Amino acid sequence: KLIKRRKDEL
Amino acid sequence: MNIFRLTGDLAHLTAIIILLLKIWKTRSCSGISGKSQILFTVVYITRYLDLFTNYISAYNTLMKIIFVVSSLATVFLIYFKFKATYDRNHDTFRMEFLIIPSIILALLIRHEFTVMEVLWTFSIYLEAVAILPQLFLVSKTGEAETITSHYLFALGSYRGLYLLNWIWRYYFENFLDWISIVAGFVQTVLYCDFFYLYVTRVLHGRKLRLPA
Repeated sequence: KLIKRRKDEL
Repeated sequence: MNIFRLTGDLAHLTAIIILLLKIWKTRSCSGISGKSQILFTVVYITRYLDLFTNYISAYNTLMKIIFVVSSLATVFLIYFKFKATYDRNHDTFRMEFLIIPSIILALLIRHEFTVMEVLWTFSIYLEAVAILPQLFLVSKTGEAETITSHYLFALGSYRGLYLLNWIWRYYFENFLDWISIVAGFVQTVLYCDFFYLYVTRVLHGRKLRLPA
């Protein structure tokens, strides 16, 4: 969950 | 998306454009560390491999492509097109001192032990220290051109703004990733000495010259 969401960052 | 992340991304983009324009307009890459630029290229390539595996948004995809392509272009300009102007005698920081510890740390401290996750983590650790050859070059020559100072300021601000973004995301989205936060903090701290000189000298119209 947390790991997936940070993937929207550059 | 929040205001800190957007301004952070724009600062990052601005830094890249400033550097490319400086090299292109002056037909010279003197004062620029080719090694830092190689390290940034490695950072973008290893981090943005997810371009092939998952789609997030047009903004995300576009920015990732811009970062990869522009860093490759910068490396090309330094090592091929304007090779004669490259300060290789001053650009002596050893890249392996940064790459090898980043690999080891990424293998030890990461969320999941998968190829993509370890490479992502490696890119985060390497990015934190990738500017060191550039700062080393500036300290060796004792000065930086004003345009190079603007580049460093924009590049340093970007991760600092991301720190604010992570505080924001922690409060409003319950999002927390210690790997990014600690590495981002280290990355920002490395620029502190430079920020001080930038504000006290460059913004007062003087050239960035290191105190003797």
